[in-house]
Amino acid sequence: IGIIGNVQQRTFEVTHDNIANRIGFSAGACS
Amino acid sequence: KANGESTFGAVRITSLVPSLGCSPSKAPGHSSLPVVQRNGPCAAKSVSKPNHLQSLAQDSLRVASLQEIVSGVSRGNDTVLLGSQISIPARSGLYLGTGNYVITVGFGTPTKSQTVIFDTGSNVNWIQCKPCLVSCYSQQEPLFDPLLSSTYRNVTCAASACLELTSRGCSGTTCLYGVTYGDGSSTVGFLAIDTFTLTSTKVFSNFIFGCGQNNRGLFRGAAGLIGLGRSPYSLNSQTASSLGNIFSYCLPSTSSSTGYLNIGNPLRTTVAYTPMITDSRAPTLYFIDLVGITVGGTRLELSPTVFQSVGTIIDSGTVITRLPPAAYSALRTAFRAAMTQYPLAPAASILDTCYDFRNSATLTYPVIKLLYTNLEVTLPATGVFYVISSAQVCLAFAGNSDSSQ
Repeated sequence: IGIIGNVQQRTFEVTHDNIANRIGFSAGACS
Repeated sequence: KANGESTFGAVRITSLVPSLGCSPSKAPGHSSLPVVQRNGPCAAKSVSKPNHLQSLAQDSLRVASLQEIVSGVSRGNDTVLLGSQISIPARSGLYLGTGNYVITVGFGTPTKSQTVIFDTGSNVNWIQCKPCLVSCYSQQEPLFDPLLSSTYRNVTCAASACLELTSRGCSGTTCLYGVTYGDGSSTVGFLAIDTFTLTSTKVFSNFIFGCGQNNRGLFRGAAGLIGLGRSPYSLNSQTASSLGNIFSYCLPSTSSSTGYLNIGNPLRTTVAYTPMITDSRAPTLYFIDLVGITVGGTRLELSPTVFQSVGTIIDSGTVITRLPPAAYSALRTAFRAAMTQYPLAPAASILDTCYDFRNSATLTYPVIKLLYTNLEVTLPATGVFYVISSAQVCLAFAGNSDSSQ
């Protein structure tokens, strides 16, 4: 398996939507 | 530029390095929780702080344990003890890794603050509890005392909450939980129910968690752990009826700033989505459909099956992204080709592409995009580099050791 680690998640708001089964990214959400 | 988008980025070296003081970010909403890197200036002083090489070594162990969970190769059953009389079976599981990010939440009535690791790769919530019948490690806040909470109660062995636990036992009629982590760290105690305070406006009664009485290992001062995985015991699953089973978090770029965790609808309105995949090999982990990578505006010549044949997890507790060997090799080659103006520095553990930027105030680097189904994610500079020092700034990706991992 590959793994997306937390360095590559920094500053995005990463959304885990377990209802709609989707993962979201919103750029520039925190410094 | 390609299609109007920059294919190279520029960043001041100093902006990648954490400052000595804490510069907390403004909370985006009153109902979100601050997230801090546990070893940085925004966190309370931890018991021990690993250096970069120790952190990367721990990260490799976490990755190895995730690989084992997905591959189904068990390291055998283990037994964890509560006192000398009671033992319960517990499979060795996830390695905690650096447990990088912590939040502060409340347990009991009246509420008592406890700073805990949060982890999308874990499912069982637990904190250390008095009377610590067997063992507790030191933590920054006072230990949670069930006797001081008017709403605390133990779960009985006959309760469904107990029967559905993977690793459980009984002491008389009281349900015991146990978690053994891949590094041998473990927690055993009473399965409990109490009020849980996420924020002042998000308070939940009947929250199920482990009240740890025998806690050992590398938790380094955190009071416990909050799991954000996909099992019914995770925080998000337990709060789903009122908030929906949705959460979002923002991890700060350095340890001197803060991020947030939000349970419920995302705080941002501009969220771009890709499908969340369920993989029967590890149904409580979050899989995501990575299909390609671009470096400096050019897509690496890799078939999507390079990624899809093995699958990809997204995990808050793993530090460095791991790629299939062919993908990492192509990424490294393309990245190095675009960075020839900078002197290479020695490798750092698993990071084999490092540069010496001591003679540069600003660095120019090829933009990296991760391509998911229906979504392109452009990494900021802080998502490309792992900074050990200005003399050793490394590409923050690593390859798995074989293509079947």
